[in-house]
Amino acid sequence: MNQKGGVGKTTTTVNLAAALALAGRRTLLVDLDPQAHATLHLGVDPQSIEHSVYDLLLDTDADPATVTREILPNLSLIPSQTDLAGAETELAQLPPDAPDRQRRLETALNRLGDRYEFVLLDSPPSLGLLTINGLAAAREVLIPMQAHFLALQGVGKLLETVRAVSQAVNPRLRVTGVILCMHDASSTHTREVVADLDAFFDAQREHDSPWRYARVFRPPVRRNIKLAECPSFGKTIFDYAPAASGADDYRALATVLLKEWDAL
Amino acid sequence: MNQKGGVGKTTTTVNLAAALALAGRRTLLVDLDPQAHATLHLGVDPQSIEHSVYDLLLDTDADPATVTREILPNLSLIPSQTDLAGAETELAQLPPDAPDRQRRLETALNRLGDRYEFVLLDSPPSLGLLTINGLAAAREVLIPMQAHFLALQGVGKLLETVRAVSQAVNPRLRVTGVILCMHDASSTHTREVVADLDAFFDAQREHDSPWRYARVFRPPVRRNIKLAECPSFGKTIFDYAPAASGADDYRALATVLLKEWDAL
Ligand SMILES: Nc1ncnc2c1ncn2[C@@H]1O[C@H](COP(=O)(O)OP(=O)(O)OP(=O)(O)O)[C@@H](O)[C@H]1O
Ligand SMILES: Nc1ncnc2c1ncn2[C@@H]1O[C@H](COP(=O)(O)OP(=O)(O)OP(=O)(O)O)[C@@H](O)[C@H]1O
Ligand SMILES: [Mg+2]
Ligand SMILES: [Mg+2]
Repeated sequence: MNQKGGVGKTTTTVNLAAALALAGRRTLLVDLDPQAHATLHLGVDPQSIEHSVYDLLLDTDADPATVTREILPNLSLIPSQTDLAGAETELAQLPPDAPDRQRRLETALNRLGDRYEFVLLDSPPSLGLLTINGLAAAREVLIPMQAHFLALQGVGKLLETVRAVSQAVNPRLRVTGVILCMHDASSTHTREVVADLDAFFDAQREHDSPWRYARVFRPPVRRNIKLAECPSFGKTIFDYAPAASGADDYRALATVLLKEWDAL
Repeated sequence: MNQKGGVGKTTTTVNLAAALALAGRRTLLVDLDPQAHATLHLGVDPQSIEHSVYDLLLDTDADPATVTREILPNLSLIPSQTDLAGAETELAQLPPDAPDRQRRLETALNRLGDRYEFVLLDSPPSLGLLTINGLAAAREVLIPMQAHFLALQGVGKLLETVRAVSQAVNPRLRVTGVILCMHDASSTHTREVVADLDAFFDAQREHDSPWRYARVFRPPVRRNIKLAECPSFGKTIFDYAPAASGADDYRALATVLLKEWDAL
């Protein structure tokens, strides 16, 4: 999740989910973005589908199993469609105190029980009701971002949003950490930004906040044009260019995250 | 302008403005984004300023000269500040038929007369009232974007928004063209996306639309880490790394655009 645009949310959600699936873990990806980029990325045409995450948000009886499709071994998808923008408006028109307009997704996904070991949500670049539904349903937040000066400016606001949602709706929500995307390790400046982020999270360890145990994950995901190419073929990096650095980096990240999650 | 995030709007507005200034043309940059990245990029602390574009939007008598500051020879700035997000909300609370809630900026900037040869507006990544004020005030739209598959998906919506504003508010508005940012020329896929864009604009020549004469400008702006570094020093690429490829590319683009504009 990151309200800033073009930071690598979709690329990370798709390829991390694929890496978890390849590691033998039953994984579900939920596309929460009206742009439907994760859906496109996995080779599904958002304009051709009739059942999507939209149904889960607006029909309180919808069964998530009916909107889920199997994409690859161990990898399933609840797709988005462009109408999802309308869903956000419809949800917003429910009275603000409607207890469940932030929990529609959580309620629906809970019906899946333990069918999946991991559920990854791809959020839109905004802090609206779709993202809030995602934060209400989630246990953890991963923050994809670039190690650039201008990218650093938005992190504070993002964390405050997570804190607000955890206090209002989802006390168990925690920020697991930052995933560095489109990384250029050759620049001193990049290293300085990463050092800034490391120092920030270290300083937070003593305070009670949802990001108390957050850190910047290694390895960073290096800039790799293959990652920008594979969505146009409807493939993950592992099917399109399994020997590319993008595949190495997302596979390595999945391993690091699995260690963390399996230890819980 | 581009409603997608992180595509190069600020980097392009700032460095193109700087290139025009270096070419001896009196240039004004207006930061229309509550993120205030263009303001930061030019070395101005948005948290320290008292007068900004906000005043122009909410005080119908404000004199733009009083909120303008000189940054470099031939380059002035009307800065933004983080309160600008509140300005968008206040504007939105005016009745929808308030004739001028879309024209506040245009009215204010018209008071500048011909003090500047070029006025460049840096827009936020959204299609809200701030961007609409920008489109109402502008003569031309430049679209920064990356030549990636997923970036292509949003262009249609952007053009439709420009069309809607030109019909409702600003009939002289036209899309001048696309500026390719963060360009990786080594990829076949990138060349295919550029070819798609070229073909799209060629096919539009016969139709009456605001993008009838739009094209993809050359040269593309190559990915160059110096462009991501210089905002942290409050400098344009020409002050930070004048020999870098980023400086070459924005200087070359400014020359191409000047040819087009001087011919008008
Ligand atoms: N490591 C990488 N190397 C090269 N290109 C990348 C990399 N990661 C992402 N991209 C490309 O950068 C662009 C932005 O990435 P992506 O779409 O994943 O970001 P996002 O945060 O989901 O964007 P949005 O805010 O629009 O949802 C896409 O064209 C993507 O293909
Ligand atoms: N050609 C380039 N080479 C390397 N980095 C670049 C280049 N152009 C832009 N960047 C960096 O990419 C990031 C996004 O660029 P920028 O902030 O200009 O986009 P934007 O469209 O204005 O984003 P927003 O939607 O948040 O306003 C920034 O960190 C910027 O410094
Ligand atoms: Mg995305
Ligand atoms: Mg910007």
